[in-house]
Amino acid sequence: MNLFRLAGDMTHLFSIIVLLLKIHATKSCSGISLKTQELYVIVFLTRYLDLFTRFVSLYNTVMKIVFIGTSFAIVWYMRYHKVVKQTYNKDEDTFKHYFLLLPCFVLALLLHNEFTTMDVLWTFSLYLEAVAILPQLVLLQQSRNIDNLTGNYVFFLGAYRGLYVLNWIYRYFLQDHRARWIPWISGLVQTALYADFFYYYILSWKKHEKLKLPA
Amino acid sequence: AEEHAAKDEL
Repeated sequence: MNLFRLAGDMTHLFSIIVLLLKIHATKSCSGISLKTQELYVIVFLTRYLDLFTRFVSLYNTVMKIVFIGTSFAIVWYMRYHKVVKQTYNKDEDTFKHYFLLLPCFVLALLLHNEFTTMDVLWTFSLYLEAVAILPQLVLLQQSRNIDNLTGNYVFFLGAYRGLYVLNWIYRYFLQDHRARWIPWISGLVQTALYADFFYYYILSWKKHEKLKLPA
Repeated sequence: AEEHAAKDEL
């Protein structure tokens, strides 16, 4: 465990807490893509299959349970909570996210470390996580006003993966010197998808203006 | 063991 990875995990956790707080406090999920949240549930379920079979550390186990639990809670709020679900605007959440599942799964069948169920699904979860933010970014581009909490949520989500890239650099040069192409490449693709969001987010922050993504 | 090490991350 190094500082970059710990900071990355904490930023990831923080992004989820920001989102849960937004939904719980405002009883609204406007501007949030349910599709991205559903993809995250699939990512965590396929990523943490070894939750009960392999013990890495208490930290690891606790964080996995928290990530699975919170992502379920967010989807539950947006789908079933009597007040929140009315604030979900499905006509602006238009991305065909199920079209992401098959390519990621096929790619995992072709490109993986070991051809085992656990490893193929773990690899699938990495590829899926890389593109899971797409419905949310598309929604932000279409929605008129992006409220601060939603903007912060996406920012911290991107920052977490950026910190993981630093963690991989640190681990490779200072620790185990082992290349892990699959997490590296999917993590870089994921971080790259945030690049333009980061640009407009920081620009709006510097100009003290409302965040607006070009359509 | 080699690949499992890669899975110590979240």
